[in-house]
Amino acid sequence: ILGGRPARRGSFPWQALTGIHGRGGGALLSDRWILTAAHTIFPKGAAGNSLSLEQLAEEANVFLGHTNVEELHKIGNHPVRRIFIHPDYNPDDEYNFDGDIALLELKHPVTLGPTVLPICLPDATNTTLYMDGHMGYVSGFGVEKNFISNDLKYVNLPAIAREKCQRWLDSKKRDIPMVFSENMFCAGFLSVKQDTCQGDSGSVFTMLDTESGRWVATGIVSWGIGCAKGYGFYTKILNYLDWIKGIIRED
Amino acid sequence: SSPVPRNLFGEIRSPGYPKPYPNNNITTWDIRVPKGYVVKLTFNYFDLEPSQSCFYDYVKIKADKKNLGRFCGRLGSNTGNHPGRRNFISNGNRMHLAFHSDFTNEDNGTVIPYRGFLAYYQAVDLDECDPNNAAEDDERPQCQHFCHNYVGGYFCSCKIGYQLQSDHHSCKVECSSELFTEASGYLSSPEYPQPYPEDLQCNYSIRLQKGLSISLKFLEPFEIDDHQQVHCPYDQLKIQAQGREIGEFCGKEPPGSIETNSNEVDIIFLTDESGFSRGWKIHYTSEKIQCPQPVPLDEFTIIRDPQPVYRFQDYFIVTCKTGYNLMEGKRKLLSFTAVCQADGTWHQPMPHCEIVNCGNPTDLTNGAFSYISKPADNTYQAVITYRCNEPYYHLVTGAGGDRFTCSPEGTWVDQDAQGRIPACVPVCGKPVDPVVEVQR
Repeated sequence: ILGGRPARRGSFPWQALTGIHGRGGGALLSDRWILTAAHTIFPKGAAGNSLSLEQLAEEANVFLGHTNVEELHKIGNHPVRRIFIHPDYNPDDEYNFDGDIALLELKHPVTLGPTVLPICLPDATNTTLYMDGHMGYVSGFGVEKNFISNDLKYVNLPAIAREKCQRWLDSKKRDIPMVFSENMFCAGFLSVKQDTCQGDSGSVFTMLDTESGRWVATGIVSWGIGCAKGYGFYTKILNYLDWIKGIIRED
Repeated sequence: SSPVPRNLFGEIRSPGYPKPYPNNNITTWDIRVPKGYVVKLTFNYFDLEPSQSCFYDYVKIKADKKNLGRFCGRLGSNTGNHPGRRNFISNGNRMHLAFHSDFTNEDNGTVIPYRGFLAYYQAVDLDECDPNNAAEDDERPQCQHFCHNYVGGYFCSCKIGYQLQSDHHSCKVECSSELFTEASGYLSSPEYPQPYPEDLQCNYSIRLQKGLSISLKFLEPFEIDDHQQVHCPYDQLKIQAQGREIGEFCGKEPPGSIETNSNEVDIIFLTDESGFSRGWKIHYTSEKIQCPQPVPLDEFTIIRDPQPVYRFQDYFIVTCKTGYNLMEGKRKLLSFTAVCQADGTWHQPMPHCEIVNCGNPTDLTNGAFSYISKPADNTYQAVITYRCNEPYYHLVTGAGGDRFTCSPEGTWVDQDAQGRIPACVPVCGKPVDPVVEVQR
């Protein structure tokens, strides 16, 4: 997290620290599911994506319950039973992060408390979530000023209108032909040095639903061109509600 | 003289009959019929020389050492003694006939032929029971009680309670093994209400089926020889039930009614060699033996359709009030029935009722329950409520709510009688320390 602030314990109790292919983030859903980005499990262009999902589940590390990495490790790992990758995600397409969403099912339900609480999913009828300027908070253990953070940070970013995202991206496409699908949104600033960065992938972009008074996850940190050099791009959770609920409810 | 064979009938003819009989002839016949019969003789034809007092020719009939007559003459003659059609009957089984003819049958120089006689005899049954027929007292012993005549004989019998002795005439009281098996009846001392005989050893047994109880009631008059100072020294009436003695009685005061509680009663009556007491009479009855009235052991026990009295083969059913289990010791019963047995006891003891216990309520993951009624009370009608560890979880219940009651079936159920406990569901999006922007 660039340009952010240290998170207090109890402010982002859904924040998970993952260690599958390097550091990543995730968010607790209910008491036994971790929402994260698919590319934290199957990185783009990785030659070694040869392990099966079962093997990856065996080796996955998930930590919950603290804002300090060392303390998180002390608390202990939460073993993963199963991994669900969205079928639209293509690890071989480096320029297209469509379907960058995954679910990890923990072997054992976690006991909730002040430092471990789930994030809500958004209401499917809410049309204001991704409106231009709608502020949200992103937390993560990712890079800050070229160093990977040992403490959870958070930053307050606005969602950006699609046209602005596309326009900005088009200005960069000559070098990098990234795909901005309808299952994504972008957020952040063009000039303010506030953004998410490497290591924050999989963490959730959250907003406070003023009607219900609950924090809801509207995006998943997915990709960007550098860090704090423009907008960051996030998986649009609203488009994946059926997929998420289908997996969670079936269980 | 020729004895006549012991036939039941026969014919006797004068010598030469039907030709005139010879002179100077004496012929006798000794008629015998079997014992038990008498001889009946009748003359079909009689024609002898008539004379005064039958001096000349005659037939003399004798029986039982008596002369039954001396006969002579012919029908229509003025002199003589014609027997006519008379029946000559002996008292015993013998009759003697003697025929005598003198030296001539001449009358005024004329010989008159007299043909003689033709007689028939038959054996006639002797009614030995008719005292008028007694011939010789020492030959014919009398029946002590009853005499029964039959053709050719007789036999004796005795009154009820007496036994014919070996001489077939005398009777002696037989009461050593009198058995009564009817549900009710009467029994008394011999000859009652006449004085009872001496030297009695009577034993009256009442035997009824198991489950019946015999009651004895003494009737008036009651009279057994006694003594003022010594208890029943002469004659005794003892009553026993199933081997144990209920009492020994004598005197003039009847014992009244006795409940034996037994289906087997023996009444022993012993008398000595003298006395003129009138004896006793008992009316016995029986009814099904009674069992004790069942009494519940606690206030939760219900005896279905209680009866005022329970007797042999009756039964009762026990249930418990709602919320209570039937228990026999520590064992739970599904039902209970007790039957009154033949010995007046119930075939199994009364159970008791224990309050239903639902056991500890199911623990709620990420939550807890608390008792509303009484702490740690898991018995019938106890109430608990579930809650979750708030604010991290919230309670999701069925339509029956979060309150559970211990049911009569021994399970915790909600208001819809469902047993499934609620669930604690995670509360999302409610951090305890949400980010709050201050500076603007």
